[in-house]
Amino acid sequence: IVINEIKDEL
Amino acid sequence: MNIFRLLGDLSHLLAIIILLVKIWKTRSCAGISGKSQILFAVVYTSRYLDLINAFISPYNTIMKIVFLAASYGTIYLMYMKFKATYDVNHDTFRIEFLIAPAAVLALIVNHAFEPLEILWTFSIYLESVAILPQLFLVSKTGEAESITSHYLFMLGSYRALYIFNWIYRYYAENHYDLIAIVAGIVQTVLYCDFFYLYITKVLKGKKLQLPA
Repeated sequence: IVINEIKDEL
Repeated sequence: MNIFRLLGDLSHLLAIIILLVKIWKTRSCAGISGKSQILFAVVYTSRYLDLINAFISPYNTIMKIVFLAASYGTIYLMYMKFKATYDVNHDTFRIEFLIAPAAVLALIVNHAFEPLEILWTFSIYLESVAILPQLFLVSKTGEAESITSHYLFMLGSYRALYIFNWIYRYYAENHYDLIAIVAGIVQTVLYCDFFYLYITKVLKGKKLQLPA
């Protein structure tokens, strides 16, 4: 599970 | 990018455009909480600082810039250009009671104790409650214009659609962010009462009017 690896959301 | 995320972003964008067009066309910001608009500007500013140090996609960059510009544009219209129409006597929510707890919580519950990470977390917490001054204003005046209701509905739908996006991402990409999810659920729950009134009244052509 990747937790918040890249914040790609707005 | 999935359909929920895209619809969520479009709903968010539409909300912001509805608000700007409403103020511009009617030359009035009556019924709109300047306090909520200030909170949203703080939210976008603290969250989108990563424009400086991280590039994700042209879509991501453009949307961030649009949200920032629209947010500051709204504040300009409310506090400068159409200041005379601003409902200052009803917009009395104390925003420090939202900003301070969001800041404290961001310092305690975050993914990493780093300046940008704490600011991002603060923006997520603050966004979840940023609509409260607006809802408070509507409850104080007891009514909202249809266009203001459409704005609120789009703004509420945005985070609700993000919840579906997070469910999808959990299963499809093994991706989740508990801070965003919990805050997003809180944010959506705050709109539930309004959603009910919107569906039962505004969509049937009636004005959103609260019982006296």
